[in-house]
Amino acid sequence: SSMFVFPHKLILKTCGTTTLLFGLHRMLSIAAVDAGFPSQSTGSIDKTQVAATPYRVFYSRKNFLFPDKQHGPHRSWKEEVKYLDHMFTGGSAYMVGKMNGDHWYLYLTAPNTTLAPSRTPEHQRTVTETKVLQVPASTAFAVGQSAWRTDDETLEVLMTDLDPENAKQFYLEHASAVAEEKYSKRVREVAKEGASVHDDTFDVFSNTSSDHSAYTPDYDVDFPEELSSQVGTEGHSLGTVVSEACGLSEVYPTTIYPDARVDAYLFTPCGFSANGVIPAPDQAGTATHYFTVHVTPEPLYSYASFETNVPARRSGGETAEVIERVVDIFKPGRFSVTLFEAKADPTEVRELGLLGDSAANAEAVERGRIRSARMDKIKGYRRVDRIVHDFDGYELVFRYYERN
Amino acid sequence: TLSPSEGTPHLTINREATIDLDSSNAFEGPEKLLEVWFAPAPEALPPGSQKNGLKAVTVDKWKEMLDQVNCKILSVVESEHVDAYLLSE
Repeated sequence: SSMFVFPHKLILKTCGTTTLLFGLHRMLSIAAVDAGFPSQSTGSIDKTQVAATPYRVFYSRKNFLFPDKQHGPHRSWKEEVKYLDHMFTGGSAYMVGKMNGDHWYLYLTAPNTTLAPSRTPEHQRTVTETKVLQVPASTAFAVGQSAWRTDDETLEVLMTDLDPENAKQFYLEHASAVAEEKYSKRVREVAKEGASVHDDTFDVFSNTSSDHSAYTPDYDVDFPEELSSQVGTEGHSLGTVVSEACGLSEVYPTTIYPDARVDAYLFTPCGFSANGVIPAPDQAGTATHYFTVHVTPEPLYSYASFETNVPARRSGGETAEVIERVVDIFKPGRFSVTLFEAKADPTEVRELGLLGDSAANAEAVERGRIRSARMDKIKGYRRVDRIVHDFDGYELVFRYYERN
Repeated sequence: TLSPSEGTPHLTINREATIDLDSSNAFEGPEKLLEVWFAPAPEALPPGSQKNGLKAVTVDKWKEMLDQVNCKILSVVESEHVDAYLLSE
């Protein structure tokens, strides 16, 4: 499971029998009391009863394999929607994909316009306009203060029926063997004995090129004392070994993203999780993106997920290339892809006169068509379904693939 | 090849949570995914909110919330614009 905390939003992705929605009340309370977001008070002096009003909520999941084993509202989509409807007004629930196959569920609320910023002030418009004209049309609205941000996109690849032989690399036994072979027994000894802060001997990549330096764990410890330790763990060190060996660290390589940091963990006896934090190399700290990966390799219910909000144009290639790199790591029998993209603000498009350039407009449409066609041709797979949903502010494209 | 800058995110590990962590009883992978936005953009936080918004919230507070989800924090990568928590289960 993973959580990403941005100044303005929180992403929580949890696996297995976790009770994600049970955390919502406390999350809204923390957002109000500790982060100071506007709240609705019930009049109680109990601070846990104060809840921040979200600007927007998204909840999604693939259909569960064993719903009866889940807890709370997570036994069925109907119960989850009921729970969310009780908490939020104006929510909409969707099922995307084949009912008798791998489908996907989505719940989302409409934007709370009372929390949206005012439109770009007139005196800033000239500056914004200048920036717009200097960037490609596809990124035209990534600048300025608009609530509409076309750099907001989320790609999720959900993979099942993983190749069993390939999935062995996500088992402790296999990873230990790889670690011992590739980096010598010293890695595990240090992990078990405990490495001191900044102990160079814990650099599992010390024998490899400096390109991997961003993936080297360091142990700056600032957890609360009762939670912290100056010692690394075997799960983390082997997680790092696996992310390197399986090719995950090459999805967003340090040659392009020198400040990228991957935090990976290999569970016992199997299972793997990784979070990546990817500062944009070309924007001087103005944007940081993430990716997250979770793997359960057991043959009966093998599954892997990959999710990122790194804009495809910044990843050194097309979205289809990212998908191919990911699919090549896990070699699933079938997988679905959801691509959630913010749309440009039509009012701003009109005001800035960008649609007046018919040639540029036609070029953008053609680019989109080529991109879509490329997404339909993932090496080794055939695209079975393609479903497009047009939401308020976003476009969702769901695709489903099966191995050739 | 570029070099890491001083702004490179740094990792903190919660060793206590990893002791005796065993996923033998896990039985399926598909996750639930929740995204809650409190403002349309990081530069559009409402008046009265903390300067860093949700990033101003302490690890202990998130731990309280995650207890209700049945997740523990294994490690955190902190960066200027986002904190990434790796969780149990």
